[in-house]
Amino acid sequence: GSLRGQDPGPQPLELKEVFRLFQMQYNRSYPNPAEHARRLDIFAQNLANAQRLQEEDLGTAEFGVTQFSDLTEEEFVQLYGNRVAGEALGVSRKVGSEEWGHS
Amino acid sequence: VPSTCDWRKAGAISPVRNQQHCNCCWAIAAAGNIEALWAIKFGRSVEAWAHTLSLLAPELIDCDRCGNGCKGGFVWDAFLTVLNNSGLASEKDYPFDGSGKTHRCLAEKHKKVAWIQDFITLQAFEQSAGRMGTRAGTVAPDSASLPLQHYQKGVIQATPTTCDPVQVNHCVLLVGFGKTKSVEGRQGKAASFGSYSRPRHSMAYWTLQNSWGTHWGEKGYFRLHRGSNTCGITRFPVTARVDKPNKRQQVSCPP
Repeated sequence: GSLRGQDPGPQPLELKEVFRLFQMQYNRSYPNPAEHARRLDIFAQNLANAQRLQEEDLGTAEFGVTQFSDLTEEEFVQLYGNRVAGEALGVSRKVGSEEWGHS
Repeated sequence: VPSTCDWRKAGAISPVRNQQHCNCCWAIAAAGNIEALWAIKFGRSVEAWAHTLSLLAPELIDCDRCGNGCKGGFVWDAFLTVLNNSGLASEKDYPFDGSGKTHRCLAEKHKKVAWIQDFITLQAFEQSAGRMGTRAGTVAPDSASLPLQHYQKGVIQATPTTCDPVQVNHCVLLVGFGKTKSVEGRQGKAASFGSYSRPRHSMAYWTLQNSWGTHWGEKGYFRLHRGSNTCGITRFPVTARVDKPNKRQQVSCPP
């Protein structure tokens, strides 16, 4: 049973209910209605991302609502990611020095 | 090399930590690696050492050579810090507050409870880590973090489009490996998506400890497919080396 053609995904009311449950489970509150609406949009986008991951995963993993579901990818990486090792080490640059004229 | 290995069962793995507002996965992974190696080499569980060992990250974060450990860092820098400070103080003496702020390095003020001899980067990780993991303990590899934002459970075998194996931006702790049973499932899902056809064959996986608390993933852990460099897990696998002191008298060059 794939979701494709069978389950259209959360509908608006359903989505709000799922979001409300998420807020309860992870003790999330937002300072004003505008922020609440913005986080709801992000939450919906994240559910879509999770669904895409689920469809493309070749293993047995399950993706869905987590404690990070109200964060954008950028916020998530900023808050919970790390420096990208390859960039910091310079390993993505060409090895060798132009001054020496050979690699 | 056995088909499965789980250092948690030997009591060698310290509890899952929560980095909170501090980007210190690198320090937590390094500390976890050292703790496990000490527990394995000296034959005592981390729990038994809780009062003396339970190293953590605060010293690594504060004493990082860039002095800004909550803005990210690298496992090898953590090991260099341990080598430069001649060891690590215990978490009891040097607590972690998770505020995201670093403090002045206080390493010199505290008694050292653990140290390392060296650290190494593993080559041919997916072949050697099993061997290393079995004999020597844990490994602290890097991984791409994005799919982990939405991960609930199971074995991730991502494609390069969903998890870029080059842009590794998270550090974790390898604690073991194994194989799924042939019908490990996606049934009974509540807040995840549909029941897709799942692999009927068994899957080899790495078991990794994350630093986002026990409410994330599989009680703070996750599993990555073993053998396909999923999420770039093979890129920067580093481990400390902890050996028993050499009791042989040192021989010096005769005059």
